[in-house]
Amino acid sequence: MATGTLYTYPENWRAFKALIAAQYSGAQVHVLSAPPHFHFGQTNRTPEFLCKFPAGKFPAFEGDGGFCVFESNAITYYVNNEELRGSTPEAAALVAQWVSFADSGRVPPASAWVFPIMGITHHNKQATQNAKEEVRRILGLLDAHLKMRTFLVVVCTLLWLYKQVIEPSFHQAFPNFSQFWAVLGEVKLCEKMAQFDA
Amino acid sequence: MATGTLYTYPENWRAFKALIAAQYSGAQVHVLSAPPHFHFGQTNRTPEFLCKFPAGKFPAFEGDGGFCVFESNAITYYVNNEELRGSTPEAAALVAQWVSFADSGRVPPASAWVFPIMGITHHNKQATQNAKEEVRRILGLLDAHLKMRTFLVVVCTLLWLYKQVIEPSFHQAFPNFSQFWAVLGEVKLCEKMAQFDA
Amino acid sequence: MATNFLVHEKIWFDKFKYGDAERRFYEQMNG
Repeated sequence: MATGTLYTYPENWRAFKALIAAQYSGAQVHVLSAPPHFHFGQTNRTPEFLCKFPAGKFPAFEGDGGFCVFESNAITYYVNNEELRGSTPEAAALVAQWVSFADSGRVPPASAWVFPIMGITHHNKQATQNAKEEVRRILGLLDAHLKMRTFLVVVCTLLWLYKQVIEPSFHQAFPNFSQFWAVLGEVKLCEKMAQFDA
Repeated sequence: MATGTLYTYPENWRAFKALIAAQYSGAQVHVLSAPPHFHFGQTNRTPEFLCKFPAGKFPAFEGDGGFCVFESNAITYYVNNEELRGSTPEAAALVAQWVSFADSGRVPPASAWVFPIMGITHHNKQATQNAKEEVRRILGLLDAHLKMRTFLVVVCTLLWLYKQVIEPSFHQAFPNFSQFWAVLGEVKLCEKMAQFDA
Repeated sequence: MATNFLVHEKIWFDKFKYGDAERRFYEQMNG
């Protein structure tokens, strides 16, 4: 059972994956996400941090025994238990499949749709429209596959969307998602699709 | 030991990962990449293909026992052996770390730099400059870490770069890469950094 | 040959831009 410290900035959906996995596996994960232990933009540039985590990325995990790993999917794997990792090569391959599909298929359109609304990146009407259609396509594909299955890693990449833009009318078409939120606690689902406000 | 069929288009660096892993594990992988068995853009739109591989993506693997998996990292995991998957949670977490780092940190700048040169996407001078600097940063980070280690998944994401733009003067600074090519056979390394030609 | 296929590849070319913007956003948020 892994025990250790997770360095991240607050509200980091990438860290949620590992924290949810730890809830299931019972791993003891101590989160450092605020001063004095953690200053995003400074802590990750100190020589001692870069020596442990050369990419300087968050989240980063340091096991009590000194084992260091970065990349949220790798941390999630490490704090997981055998069952959630996939106890057969087929099960483990399918976990890897949906993890990879989440990162390559969902994060880009989710960011392209929501970041401009949050003021993180510039707004581009066509890019937003493209992202919205891509999200609809991906959700449709997932919805067909999520019957009877739980994909926690997927839900963390959907957080932005459900908090900002996917209003009930949008996600009614994908009924299999609602069970996921039980693990994340009350996530305020978007009531009204947020629009870019210049 | 996995045995099955890999559907891909020819020269697909994503498929190379699984094929190299199969060489190490001894898995019997039969590649279908040309007509009549495989028509890119048609095969992946047939109902029978989409029933097995709902995302319609390549490469896609179908085990002789009927197990189907897509996403190259998941296929590579499946055709791998225990040793290459990582025989301890720490080893497996580090494999997952570098696989994730390769996809998130290397594929975007490598494609942004090389695709315009190959005429696949539009050229943007600043984007190419950003990509070149990002590649240099990432290679420096990797070089420091690749002493005494073999990261085959990494090398597959570097193929384009080494074939098109990284000339000897560029990769002299990263001596730890040369051992990798032994696995890929003779890869014609770039002699002269290809430039965009309008 | 490979280019005919690569044109269909879904690559997040803007990853660099989004990653940078997200990092700046959270650095500001975290003072």
